[in-house]
Amino acid sequence: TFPLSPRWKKEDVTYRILNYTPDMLQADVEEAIARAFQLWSSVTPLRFTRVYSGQADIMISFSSGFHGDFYSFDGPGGTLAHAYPPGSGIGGDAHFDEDENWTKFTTSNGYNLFLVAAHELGHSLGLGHSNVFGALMYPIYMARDTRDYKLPQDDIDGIQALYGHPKESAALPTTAFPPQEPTEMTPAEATTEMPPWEEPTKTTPSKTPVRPRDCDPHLSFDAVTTLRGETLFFKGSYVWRLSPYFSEIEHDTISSFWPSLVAGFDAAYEVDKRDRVLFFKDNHYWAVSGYNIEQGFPQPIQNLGFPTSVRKIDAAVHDENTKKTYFFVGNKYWSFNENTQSMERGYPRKIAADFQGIGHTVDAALQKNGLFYFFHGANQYEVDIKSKKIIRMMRSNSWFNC
Amino acid sequence: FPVVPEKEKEEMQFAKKYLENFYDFKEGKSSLFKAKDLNPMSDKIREMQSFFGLEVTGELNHKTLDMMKKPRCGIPDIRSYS
Repeated sequence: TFPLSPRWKKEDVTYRILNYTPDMLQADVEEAIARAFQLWSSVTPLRFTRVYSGQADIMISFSSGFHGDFYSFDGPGGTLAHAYPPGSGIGGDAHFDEDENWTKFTTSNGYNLFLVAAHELGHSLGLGHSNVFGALMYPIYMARDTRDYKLPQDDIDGIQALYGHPKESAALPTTAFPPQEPTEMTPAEATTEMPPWEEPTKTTPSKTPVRPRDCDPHLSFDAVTTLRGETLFFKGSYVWRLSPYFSEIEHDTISSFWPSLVAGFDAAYEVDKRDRVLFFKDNHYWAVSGYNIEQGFPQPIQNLGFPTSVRKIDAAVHDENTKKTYFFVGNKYWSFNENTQSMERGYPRKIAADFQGIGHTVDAALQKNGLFYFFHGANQYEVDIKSKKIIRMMRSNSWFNC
Repeated sequence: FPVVPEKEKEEMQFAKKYLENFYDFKEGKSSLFKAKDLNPMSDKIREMQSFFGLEVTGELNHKTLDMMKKPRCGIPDIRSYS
């Protein structure tokens, strides 16, 4: 609760919706707010009544930027909404940032109004923030399925500490709108035409259903790249993250970094001067900057200058000194000039012709500490960038201190 | 992920604003009883890391910054509106 535990001293609390967001139908806004109130009334003796004029205990509004209190909104993202503890005047009021995209769905393209309203109304009733991950009153927005949403126990404990338990006769909904479950829709479901990278026939199934052990002597990788000084090793949906900032290898999944990317990359490389990493899967590629996927992607690999006969890339590595990127396809490699964004003449060439001793395909490639590392199965070749000669051979997982 | 170097200053400003908004951080605020208050932001970062269950280092590492950048409610975590 807030300091001094402010609460409504009555069980009948009124609310009024002052205006609406244009992002949603008015009926959907009203339903989201009513459902949010119902969450709290179902576990307390409180009853909520909507009023349409005059002063209500809880005034609900959408606005952007400065909106008449000391806490201006900040544009898209960041702060989504805020609400005041019970009290007169502004007390209890809930404000929603109109610069956000409000939705009744649980998607990555907007914020679910029901979830945010339920949280804010918790403040309106006297609850502060909870540090219990998963609680409704946790301060961070977490998208989740709102069908049959139940108030977490931490929130129930909090609100009942202020208002007690519901009366036996109060089992019926007390809001103007009975709770209805909106139909959830994923962005993919909302799209009538499935984009090519999501067509089942073109998706390579994950190569590894279970994460291999770090020191598995047979461990191989689909792709390896640097990213802002860290090194990421990919296999199936899994990522091994080697960072100068932590002593241990971090284990992650591709979806935890880039939820919309399909797992099972074929190749990846970083152009660190542009703070950009390119990921390749089948005949498409994506550009990311940190966690953000750049707009306009995926693009077909033919946009880089590959003929249509090339259907996928095995590996890619960028040389920051020459600004060239080498793409490995079968037993050949191509050289791409990052300055001119075009393939160099005279390519493809046989890998073995220039990189003597590499007489096979390259699964993944990495440029690190001024050297190339070519991965093939459980083996890895350290290669001098200038002379293109093999310096030594190691296990692919030599980076994991096995 | 770590921030790109040219963004570091910008990120520090962002973190400062975040701590001012949600953790009652006031620049220049020092305790009479503390002889050395070299980095007043560290205490607030620790407070924030502790609240979110992050490793408490007092440093603005990438996990802390990532948490600060997540969309959230505008109510402060450790004090009430005044």
